[in-house]
Amino acid sequence: NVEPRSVPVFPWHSLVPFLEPSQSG
Amino acid sequence: APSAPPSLSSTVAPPSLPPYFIKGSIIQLADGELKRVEDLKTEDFIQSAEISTELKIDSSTVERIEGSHTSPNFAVVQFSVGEHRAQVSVEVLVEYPFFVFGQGWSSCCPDRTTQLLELPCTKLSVGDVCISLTLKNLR
Repeated sequence: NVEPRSVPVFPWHSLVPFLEPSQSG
Repeated sequence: APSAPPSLSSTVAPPSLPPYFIKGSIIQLADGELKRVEDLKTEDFIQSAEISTELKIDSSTVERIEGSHTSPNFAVVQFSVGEHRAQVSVEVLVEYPFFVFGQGWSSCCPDRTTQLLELPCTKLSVGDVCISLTLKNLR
């Protein structure tokens, strides 16, 4: 017996990088 | 003069990219709508960021792309981020896809991205403007 597996759902913000300038003042 | 990319090793490392970049992955936008990763448009990110209370989209322009000193599988991409044009460098796998405004997924090595992820992808180039995220209120 094969149980149906739920399809993973990913949030949109996972797909784009979080580019944070280094805090330099 | 532009330097030629280093020849790749004959051994292919297993992909270590996040699973959500694989073609067919289901992505949930901020309004709850579900889309496949390959079907995402620029507007999807913009509208999702508008809904978000914490995140906003920045325009990050590719200033330089060069090979990594640590591994031929990696590239160092230098961005000019946001209105203040802050310089940010990231080291990523050459097949790591960035989303270019008005264009779609692009990577340093699109052939490898397509091979590993089946994600339609174009070549990331200097001058491309990528979507990146930052916090809406840092204070």
